[in-house]
Amino acid sequence: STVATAALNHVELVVMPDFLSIRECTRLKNRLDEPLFNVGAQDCWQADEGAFTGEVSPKHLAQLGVRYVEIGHAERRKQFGETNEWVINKSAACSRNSIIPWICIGEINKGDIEACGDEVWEQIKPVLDNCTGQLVFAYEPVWAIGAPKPAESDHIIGVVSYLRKKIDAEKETNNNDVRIVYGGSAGPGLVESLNGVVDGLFLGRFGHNPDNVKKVVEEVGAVASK
Amino acid sequence: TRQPVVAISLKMYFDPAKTLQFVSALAGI
Repeated sequence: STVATAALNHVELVVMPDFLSIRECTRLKNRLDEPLFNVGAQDCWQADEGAFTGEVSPKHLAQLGVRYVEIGHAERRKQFGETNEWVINKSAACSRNSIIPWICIGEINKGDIEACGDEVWEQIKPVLDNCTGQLVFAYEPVWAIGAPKPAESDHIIGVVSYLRKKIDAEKETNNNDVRIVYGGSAGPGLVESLNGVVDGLFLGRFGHNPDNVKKVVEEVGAVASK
Repeated sequence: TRQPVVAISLKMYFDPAKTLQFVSALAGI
């Protein structure tokens, strides 16, 4: 099956492979007659050049045709000691290299909407202050990762709406083009239940099946066209 | 209006051939 029809219906599709597969994926993308998908990376370093053994430069990724870089995933924060400062610096590094930072955000513990929203806003605000142009924030509460039940739609709607208001209130000083997607366990029907507050979804394991991706892209497209 | 976006982070593939197979299937190639 192909997502061609669905994806071209106003939904942007991004594939973020491992570093080793990026070049092949961009080649494959460039073979297509239509721009069906964009290629992203799963991390980068915060400097364009320098002696940082083993790290990947955002400048280099841009040269390979990478359009997005995922930054600050909960796994990286937990297992590799990724700090908020690194997330800010990496986002700025992407931004200055014309790559759109795709920043993973979320509160640690479950709480009321305002408390969670304020905690997540602390992750968003410095990124807005240090980047220009397009940004994507992928929201997933940390407490919901791997939990038996995903975060409730009401909670997601509440926090994302709270963040959207805060972002809109910054428009005069931060004129970024900001999209907020939901980054948690996504399955069929999720995006519909979110009442159009999110600008899309960030898929993990569920998206490893092309048929699942097709379904989700169609759902996101249907919600967006309402 | 903001363009909706769906992204897939291919974290669980540790085989470049499998990754390419997935992307090819997605693209209908």
